[in-house]
Amino acid sequence: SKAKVNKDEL
Amino acid sequence: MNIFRLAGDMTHLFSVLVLLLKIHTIKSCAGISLKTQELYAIVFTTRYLDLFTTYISLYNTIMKLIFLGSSISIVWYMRHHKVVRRSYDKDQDTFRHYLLMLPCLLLALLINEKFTFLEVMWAFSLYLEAVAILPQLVLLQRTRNIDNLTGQYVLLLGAYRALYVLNWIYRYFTEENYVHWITWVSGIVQTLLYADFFYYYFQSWKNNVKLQLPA
Repeated sequence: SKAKVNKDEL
Repeated sequence: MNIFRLAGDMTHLFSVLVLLLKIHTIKSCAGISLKTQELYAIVFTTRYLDLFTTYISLYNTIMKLIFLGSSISIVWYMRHHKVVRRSYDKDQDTFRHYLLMLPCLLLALLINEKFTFLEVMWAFSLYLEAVAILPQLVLLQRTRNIDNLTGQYVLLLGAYRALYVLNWIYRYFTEENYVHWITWVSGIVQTLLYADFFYYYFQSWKNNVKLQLPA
């Protein structure tokens, strides 16, 4: 599975 | 951070400033939907729960605190401030916004990135944000005279959403592993809700007449 992307948006 | 994202965040910030300006200096919230403002307060409260768990950047933390604080204080002003609350168009602002929350919650329980409390709340906040502008758009349509600040507020919110879509396109092509289906689909739905408003706003601007939406 894909690497976890940080939720860096507002 | 790319230019679309920064511009999106800044238009979002300006939209909040325009609204606070109207409330603080003119002491009026005429034409502003309390229902939409309450939904935004819930949206930011449920989305920014990660303030307690994940540190991303100082910018990120400060912006989250600004959006949380401003949305909650706008609701407080509209409900409790002795002058501001008198200008609230209560009889026109009749959208039953609580009915939007249940389907959003059910959808979040079904479609999320991971079945944990924070992830379900995060998905819920995105679904709810997508439809949170509806009470405001309905109120605009009912209000015969839309004042400049209210028009600009909605225009800035719409611009913020459109810039976020450009930001996602940019990131998709420049970053590896950047895929956020939930954010994208709900964000595009949200942006489309503004299309009609944009159309009438630019018509009124082009023809230099006061903004009025058809009944």
